[in-house]
Amino acid sequence: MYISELDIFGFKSFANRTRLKFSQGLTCVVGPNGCGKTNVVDALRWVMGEQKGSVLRSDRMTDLIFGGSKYKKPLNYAEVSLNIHNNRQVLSLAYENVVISRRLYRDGTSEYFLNQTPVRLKDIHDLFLDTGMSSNAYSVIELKMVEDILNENRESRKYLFEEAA
Amino acid sequence: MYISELDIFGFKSFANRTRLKFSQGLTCVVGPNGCGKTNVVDALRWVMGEQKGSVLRSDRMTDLIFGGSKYKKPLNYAEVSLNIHNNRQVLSLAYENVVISRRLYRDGTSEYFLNQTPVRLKDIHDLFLDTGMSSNAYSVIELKMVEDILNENRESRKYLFEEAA
Amino acid sequence: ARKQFTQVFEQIRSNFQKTYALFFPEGSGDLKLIGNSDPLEADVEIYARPKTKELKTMKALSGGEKALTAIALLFSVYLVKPSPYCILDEVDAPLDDRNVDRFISVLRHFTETTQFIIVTHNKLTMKSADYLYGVTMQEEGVSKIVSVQFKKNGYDLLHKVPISS
Amino acid sequence: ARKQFTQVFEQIRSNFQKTYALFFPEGSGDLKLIGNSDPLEADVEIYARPKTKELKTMKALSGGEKALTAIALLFSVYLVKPSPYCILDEVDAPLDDRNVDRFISVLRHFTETTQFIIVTHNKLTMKSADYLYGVTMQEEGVSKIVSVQFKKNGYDLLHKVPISS
Ligand SMILES: Nc1ncnc2c1ncn2[C@@H]1O[C@H](COP(=O)(O)OP(=O)(O)OP(=O)(O)O)[C@@H](O)[C@H]1O
Ligand SMILES: Nc1ncnc2c1ncn2[C@@H]1O[C@H](COP(=O)(O)OP(=O)(O)OP(=O)(O)O)[C@@H](O)[C@H]1O
Ligand SMILES: [Mg+2]
Ligand SMILES: [Mg+2]
Repeated sequence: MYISELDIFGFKSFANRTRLKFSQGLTCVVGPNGCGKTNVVDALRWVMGEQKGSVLRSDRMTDLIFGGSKYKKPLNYAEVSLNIHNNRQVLSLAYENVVISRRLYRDGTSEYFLNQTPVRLKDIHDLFLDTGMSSNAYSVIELKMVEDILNENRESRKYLFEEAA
Repeated sequence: MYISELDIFGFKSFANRTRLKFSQGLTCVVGPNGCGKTNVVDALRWVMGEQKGSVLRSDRMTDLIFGGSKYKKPLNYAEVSLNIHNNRQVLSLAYENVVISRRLYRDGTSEYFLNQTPVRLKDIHDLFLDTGMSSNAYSVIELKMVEDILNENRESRKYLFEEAA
Repeated sequence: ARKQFTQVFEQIRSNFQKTYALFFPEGSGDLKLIGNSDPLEADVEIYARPKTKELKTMKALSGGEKALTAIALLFSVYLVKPSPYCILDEVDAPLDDRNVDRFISVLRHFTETTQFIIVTHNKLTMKSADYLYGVTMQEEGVSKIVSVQFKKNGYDLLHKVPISS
Repeated sequence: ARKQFTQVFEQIRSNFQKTYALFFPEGSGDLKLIGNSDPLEADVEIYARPKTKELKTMKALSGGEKALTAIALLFSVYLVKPSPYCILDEVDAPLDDRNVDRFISVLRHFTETTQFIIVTHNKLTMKSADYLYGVTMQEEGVSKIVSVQFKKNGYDLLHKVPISS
């Protein structure tokens, strides 16, 4: 299984449609402070079903929609899509290629799609339940998590192991 | 007032006598991970009277003495001296040049010196009490403190201000 | 639940022993459950030995040594459940050049089965990338992906020409 | 006590407004006591505006923006009580090249009255040093200062020759 493309529109600072392709190997994302690198990480987490405001760094879900800038007005919805190749049948679907999409409107309504079929958030969670891709898995490693373990915080270290089990 | 020299012997990884000179301007301390850069910072804090094991990263005071390496046996004492020019009479002493020294023996006994006169730790604390050099002042800024403020920890942020007052 | 936890713990432990040895070639790392015979109540202790000489508690390690140990642990947890991608957000910040090299070569070790997306400010890390996405905010407040470099085996895939080192 | 706290708070606040503007030339920063009319019971709120457009809570800032804001705050507290030296241990790790430049020029602004000792892995920071101490462990477990470079105004003080760029 591998991801081939991430499509971001209206999510956080990505007012314009942005497409990132991924292949096998190391992909580096670089740029100045505040330019949007961690926002790309947030977009990937969000389309996979992440719900926690603390993880997405937003107090309200609608804060995830592009809120406007000096020259651009705020947008009405945010949409992120992820293309996954199911080449080893890890996902229990008959599809070879899976596209999951998530959309959030200003009024708070959400839409989810699996290969353009409307589904519920639960269906997206269930799809990834037994893979390492569910939102509580460790496919994102950041410096803050590194510090939690370093700080000799026995509870957060134990929690790390309990989550994995 | 300015510091002109730091003399380290037997403190943490400094098994050999090491002397650092300081002048006006920016001094950078560089080197690989684990080579001893933060230990230099600890030495400066310790000679100024720092007592907290959490700050000095040691469970026991005697852990500060060089504990031995592949080729060297542990040492019996640690000693750090700091040379301060009192050119603007910030320190309430008649001296133009002040040398404070701190020594710690394996059996736990400590010695403190002010221009080679034996003094108590309290005297060193009192000497710097109204300057920004006392051990609870903010003359050392490290990434961990930066994170404490960032983590929206109201108590630690408030504590920062209370300590300053 | 107890059985499941112990099973996962043993998996993480075995991963950690291997991963740690990849990050610290002369060293060895281990995890133990201590403090209680009931695994669900016990604490997890991290044993880290960056070089052959001595076992250190996390507290005695330098900033960079701690970070690399924690990255090894988080990666060990990640390896328990297969995920096609692993995102690392600026975890290389505390590492010196040699440890960045080791960090990258450990990732290379796993690129057969894992796609890595690395957010970084580190020049060495960037140089090792197979694919490079540059993010900027040319228009204030709006993120844009501007420079994209694709290379594979010294060949620039995007411009279809060989890359001169 | 209340009077002393308010006095010190106002000092830190004034320092923060100035320091923040030095770090973020197009922005502005402020501190306010909120939540309680009694200053000793109130919380400190940090207002950060990296660019003219909008005031952000600490939560909405990127990793590098937060770090620079926190460094500005810690420095503002430091400035309340004069100390001849200020030690910065790897605080430049999350900063991009442009922010490292700004960080160094802010330090330069204060070198008249403060000696800075900067521990760093950052090449740009190292280049700006007036004095450079390299720490290594050539002999395992033993720290040694190996390379010392002294330059002032393009002149190598140690070797008494002009430095070629
Ligand atoms: N809903 C939104 N609308 C517009 N801009 C947003 C929105 N949410 C976040 N931003 C902006 O995105 C920027 C943060 O981007 P991000 O956290 O990705 O930075 P970064 O590239 O990771 O930087 P660093 O290197 O400092 O970590 C901030 O300037 C923030 O104001
Ligand atoms: N009492 C002691 N005797 C001998 N070695 C010690 C003693 N205390 C600490 N050390 C060693 O000093 C080293 C840590 O040094 P330090 O924290 O200064 O590293 P650093 O240069 O700041 O690295 P980093 O860049 O990773 O932060 C460790 O290897 C530790 O084992
Ligand atoms: Mg970021
Ligand atoms: Mg250090």
